[in-house]
Amino acid sequence: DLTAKLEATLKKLRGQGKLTEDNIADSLKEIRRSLLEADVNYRIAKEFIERIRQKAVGEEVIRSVTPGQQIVKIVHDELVELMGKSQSDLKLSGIPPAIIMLCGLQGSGKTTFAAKLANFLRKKGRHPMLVAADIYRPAAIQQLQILGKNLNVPVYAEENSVPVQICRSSIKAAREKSCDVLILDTAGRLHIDQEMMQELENIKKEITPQEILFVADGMTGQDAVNAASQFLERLDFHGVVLTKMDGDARGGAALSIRQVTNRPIKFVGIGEKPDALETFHPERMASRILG
Amino acid sequence: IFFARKIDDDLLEEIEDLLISGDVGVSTTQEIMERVKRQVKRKNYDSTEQLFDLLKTEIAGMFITRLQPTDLHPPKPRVIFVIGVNGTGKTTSIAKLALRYHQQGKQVLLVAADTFRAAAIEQLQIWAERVGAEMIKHHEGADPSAVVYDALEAAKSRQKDIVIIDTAGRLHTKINLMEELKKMQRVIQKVIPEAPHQTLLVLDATTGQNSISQSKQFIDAVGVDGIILTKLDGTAKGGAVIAISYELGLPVDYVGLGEKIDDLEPFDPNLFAEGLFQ
Ligand SMILES: Nc1nc2c(ncn2[C@@H]2O[C@H](COP(=O)(O)OP(=O)(O)OP(=O)(O)O)[C@@H](O)[C@H]2O)c(=O)[nH]1
Ligand SMILES: Nc1nc2c(ncn2[C@@H]2O[C@H](COP(=O)(O)OP(=O)(O)OP(=O)(O)O)[C@@H](O)[C@H]2O)c(=O)[nH]1
Ligand SMILES: [Mg+2]
Ligand SMILES: [Mg+2]
Repeated sequence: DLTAKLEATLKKLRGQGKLTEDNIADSLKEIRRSLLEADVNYRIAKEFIERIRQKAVGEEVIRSVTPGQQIVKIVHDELVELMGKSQSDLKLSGIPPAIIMLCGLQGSGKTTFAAKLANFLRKKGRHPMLVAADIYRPAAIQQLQILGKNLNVPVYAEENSVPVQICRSSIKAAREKSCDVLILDTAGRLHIDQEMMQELENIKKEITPQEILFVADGMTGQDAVNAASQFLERLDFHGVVLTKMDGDARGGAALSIRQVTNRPIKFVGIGEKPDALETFHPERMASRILG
Repeated sequence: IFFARKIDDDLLEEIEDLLISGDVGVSTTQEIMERVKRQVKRKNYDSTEQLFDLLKTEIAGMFITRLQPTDLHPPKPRVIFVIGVNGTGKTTSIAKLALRYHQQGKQVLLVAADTFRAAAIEQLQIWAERVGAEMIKHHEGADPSAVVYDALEAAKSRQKDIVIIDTAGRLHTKINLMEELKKMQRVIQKVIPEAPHQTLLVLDATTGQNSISQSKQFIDAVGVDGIILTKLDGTAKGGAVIAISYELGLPVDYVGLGEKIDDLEPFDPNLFAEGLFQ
């Protein structure tokens, strides 16, 4: 683990009074390596190491811990601070129905998360309706309908229609069924697909969702910043969902996405079932990234 | 970045960053850079064109290429077992493979052995109809091994050339799900002793270093013959496959370049290496 690796590079700290540029240089290299292996974007890792250097240099060497532990604590605390407070508040006030729009790359877990979100909101006393706005993927509508049926949550769908129209009609359907939250499940798409990104912009413009969530796969590597920044530029989303975190991916994408978008990670997917949802815990995420 | 520059430490560092940003990974990047630096010194390179060609050659050379089976007497049916973690593109890739075989005049049978995920069977059914391939399915919640058993018996009696088995996405860390996969493999072997003739692991190009961990676990559980690397039409480079091919000995057989049924290409290591630098 990182502490053990750092101990080797920090032997020279024994008997030293302060952390200096020189005596932590090797440690910083080791930390950078660890972050890259954890899939933190390389630019973000560089900036992060710079912050650590500034925080660490000049610090007194604490006698009650090992030098490795001291540096790891600086790194850990900085990671926690960067990833922001644990907050999963959704903007759901105003004239009902409140509208939440989900977006992201192909296969990131949007449809599954839509069901999880419906489950979560219902437990909080809301009346959600799921909206099947993916008209492209074979059996996407059926997938959402089955998930809705299993949860006893209504699903709005239309045959031979287009996403903007489906979303617009769902508002009336929600009011008729006294549903106070709409969850729009959209098709996965590439951030470089102009037409498909335009479709999302059109939905946002027409439907004005209160909350837009970017759903990202927790195993995403260096590309995380590309997709996240493009989606942010086009949609200015409010929050991020990180899925499939029940695997063993270190999850460096969490830091990369947070840094490049400055948006909070609101939820974490930890399984395939509708109850496999957690709110984001920056402490846990920091420990995981550090391995 | 190679245009009209001299080969200095700055350029080498930029190349290193470029490889890292392509998900090549720290140790593989170091290996590539060390080889390249040695060659640059030895051959006294001074032009960036030479450097670029050297990098491409080195990277392309790290891929294991599969020796094409001569298939004078191809197994009938040839059984292809498709596995991988959730959402990587298995079902879509199977549709693409089915089309290729169909276009070669082969009789293809698809097996809907993802009995877990909502509408997984319906999804494959739609693709089967588009390709013109038959499909064997049970109901949602059925035992996937039972579906496989029935499908292989049907493939034999109906004289199918190719059987492609779609499985549920599963995280490689879930022991019970990996056991389920092993059981499916045992059932396949029972019905057709030489099968599965090809086990393909589907990896998502947007995944980072976790692809390596996935590959190791799937190899350990059921063995893997080749990789399908999907979503290479995005901005992700899929660089983790270099380590997977070089260190784990897995060839990359195909790349997925989109969501349509003809968006599948055989893997070309030279094109892949070039792609890392675009
Ligand atoms: N283990 C695990 N699997 C997940 C999680 N979230 C989603 N999945 C699985 O990931 C796969 C893809 O999920 P979907 O919900 O279909 O993904 P999507 O983003 O809607 O896909 P597209 O609509 O095609 O873009 C499915 O097999 C899900 O069961 C999670 O948190 N953990
Ligand atoms: N852009 C792009 N999208 C792809 C590619 N391959 C698959 N997809 C998309 O990725 C999403 C997931 O594809 P699936 O085939 O359902 O993936 P899967 O591995 O079968 O998913 P599970 O069975 O849920 O584990 C779908 O939206 C596909 O259209 C590809 O090569 N490029
Ligand atoms: Mg979906
Ligand atoms: Mg599938």
